[in-house]
Amino acid sequence: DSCIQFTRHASDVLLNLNRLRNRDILTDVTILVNRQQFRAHKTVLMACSGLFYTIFTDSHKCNLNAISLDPKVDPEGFAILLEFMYTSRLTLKESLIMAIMNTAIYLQMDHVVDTCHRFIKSSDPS
Amino acid sequence: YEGVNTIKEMGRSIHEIPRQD
Repeated sequence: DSCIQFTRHASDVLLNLNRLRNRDILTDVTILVNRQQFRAHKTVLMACSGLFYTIFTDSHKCNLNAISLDPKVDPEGFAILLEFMYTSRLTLKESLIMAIMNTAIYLQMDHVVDTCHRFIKSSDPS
Repeated sequence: YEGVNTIKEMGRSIHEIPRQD
């Protein structure tokens, strides 16, 4: 038996999902972070974040079309993590690393938290 | 897929949604 593995398929699907997000096609939720609004697909959010998985598997919350995050969440940190969910690319800036890491802890994105820890360790001169 | 002869296809797998119409 033979099987053809399309090696780019996962990234091609993600690219298309990101284009859909950018064009606001079939986005089904608005995430409110302080006063900033982010449109996204619930399925992508819950596939990447333990917090969103818990929210959208709750039958009382899964139909909400707007979710407010804790006001302590930094909108810039959230924007970087949302971009990561849709692109696989995490932009780590030293000035924002704590905001990104705290937001990743809040969103329960454990592997991103580990990566932030490693980034902080590697950039600490001591 | 153990025991299956897997052939790698490196090109695009699906159509590309345009950035904007």
